Amino acid sequence: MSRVVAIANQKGGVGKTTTSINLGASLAYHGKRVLIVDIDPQGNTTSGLGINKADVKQCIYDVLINEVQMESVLLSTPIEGVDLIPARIELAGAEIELVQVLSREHRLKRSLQRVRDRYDFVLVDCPPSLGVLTVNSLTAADSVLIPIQCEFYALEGLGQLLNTVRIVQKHLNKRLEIEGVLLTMYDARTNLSLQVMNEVQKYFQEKVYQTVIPRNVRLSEAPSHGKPILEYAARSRGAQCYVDLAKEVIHNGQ
Amino acid sequence: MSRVVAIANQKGGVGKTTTSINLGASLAYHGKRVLIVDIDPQGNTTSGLGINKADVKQCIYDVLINEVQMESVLLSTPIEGVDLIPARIELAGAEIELVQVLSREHRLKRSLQRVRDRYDFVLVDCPPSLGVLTVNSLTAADSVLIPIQCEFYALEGLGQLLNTVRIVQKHLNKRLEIEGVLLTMYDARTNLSLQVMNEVQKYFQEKVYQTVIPRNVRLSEAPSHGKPILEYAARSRGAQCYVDLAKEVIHNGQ
Ligand SMILES: Nc1ncnc2c1ncn2[C@@H]1O[C@H](COP(=O)(O)OP(=O)(O)OP(=O)(O)O)[C@@H](O)[C@H]1O
Ligand SMILES: Nc1ncnc2c1ncn2[C@@H]1O[C@H](COP(=O)(O)OP(=O)(O)OP(=O)(O)O)[C@@H](O)[C@H]1O
Ligand SMILES: [Mg+2]
Ligand SMILES: [Mg+2]
Repeated sequence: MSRVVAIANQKGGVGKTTTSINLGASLAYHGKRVLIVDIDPQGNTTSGLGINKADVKQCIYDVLINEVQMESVLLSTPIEGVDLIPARIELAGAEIELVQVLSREHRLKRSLQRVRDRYDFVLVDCPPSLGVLTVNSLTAADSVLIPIQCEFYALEGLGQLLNTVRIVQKHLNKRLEIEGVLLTMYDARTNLSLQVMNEVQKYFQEKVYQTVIPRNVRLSEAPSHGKPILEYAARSRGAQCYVDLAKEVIHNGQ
Repeated sequence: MSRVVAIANQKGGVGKTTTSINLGASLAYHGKRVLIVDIDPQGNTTSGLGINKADVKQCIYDVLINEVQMESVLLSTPIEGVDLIPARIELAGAEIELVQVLSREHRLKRSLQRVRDRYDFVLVDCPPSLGVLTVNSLTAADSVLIPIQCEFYALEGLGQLLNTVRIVQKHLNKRLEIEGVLLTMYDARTNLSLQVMNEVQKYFQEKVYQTVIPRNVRLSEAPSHGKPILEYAARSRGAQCYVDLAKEVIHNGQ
């Protein structure tokens, strides 16, 4: 039985892509089969995994717009146990192109049906907006994992995000749940991080992961080598925390 | 003669809001009259300036959708010389609502006509996407200021952004120029920052500001006090750098 998890937050730069790649790699490290779907037109997950976009012939755009089968765009990655559905620049046009399409919100869900059961986890890296690509992901997902940066603006957009989740639950996907809330870029030297952490724990309570991801420069260096943190700097705190997070995610699902 | 500058980059979390607030406050510190327009549904500029959204009756949404006059939503801020056009949560609906509207891209430009000449600078804080709100801003703007975070993913989306600028220049706003490229969150302890800086300077050459904004925790703390860095921590490196940036922006325009 596979779990499809959307990684979403419309606030920009909170660690959605970093979590997709490193949670994905850590789940594989624990023996799980993982598919990562890059549905952000920026395609940061695709390049962060070391894939050269010039070599990618077809991508998630072709699946959503031209109804190409998911299997024919699926790529294996340099990480054992992790496959990828890549994104390319033309995905930016999908928002407008999908407006005219019937039941546009269900495109991803329908195309994932054919491949999801080959994997234990399918992670979907969303763009920083609540547009049609994120709504597609929430409709296809069993649950949503919300990365929250330990900064002041982090709390501002949560109301909007939860509102969108409620609307999707009501009209598009009744069984959508919150997988968990992940605190990222925690900086122990500042009060601000502690204040945000306390607010988030008050708001989300047991949904907040025990594992907190610290600000760790190794995490921002790893994608420039096309590697997850586990391969780039396995003994760093960033790597250890994502391995711990994977344990929590696996455990919560049992 | 006022200058309308859009602050845009679809990559999330690169410092668009932080630059809108602190460049705005620093321009006012140099005696300029400034209007900041918050056109991001997250409304981070509005809250970062200490405005309580519950007190905001009308906002940029009403100007774009209900054709309310700009003057009637204009607010003064706690910063001497800086006014604000606020954003609220309903702005998230504008992307969809504007799709059906004729010449939707010109809405902001037309409504700014009535107020722009009261100011030396109008700064427009854009959301992390290249959708209709960012296109509206680029159509209304004389120039675009591009914040770029000194991180690996920073370079990835630049092609898309410049593509959008070119399309706007061709079809919507012939005189749109690049105001400048601002390097943000520079961390002198890492090689990555230096590598990104070198790439950006090779790509944009004289368009890159001499002033580089360092990663500085005071900048991320200031919005939680509803203040620009100049009022929260005037002697910090963050404050000095935004004052220097304002000098460069003023100087370039002469
Ligand atoms: N824990 C961390 N410590 C240090 N740097 C981090 C950490 N997590 C992410 N980063 C860096 O911060 C930046 C933003 O992270 P990332 O791109 O994963 O966020 P995102 O939410 O996917 O952004 P977007 O909204 O643009 O999709 C990246 O340069 C990344 O390398
Ligand atoms: N130079 C800096 N040093 C340290 N922190 C910074 C700096 N500039 C911005 N920040 C912090 O980094 C986070 C992202 O910055 P900001 O919100 O301004 O980016 P943005 O591009 O407006 O994001 P979005 O794409 O969501 O609109 C914020 O929490 C902000 O306080
Ligand atoms: Mg991302
Ligand atoms: Mg912003």
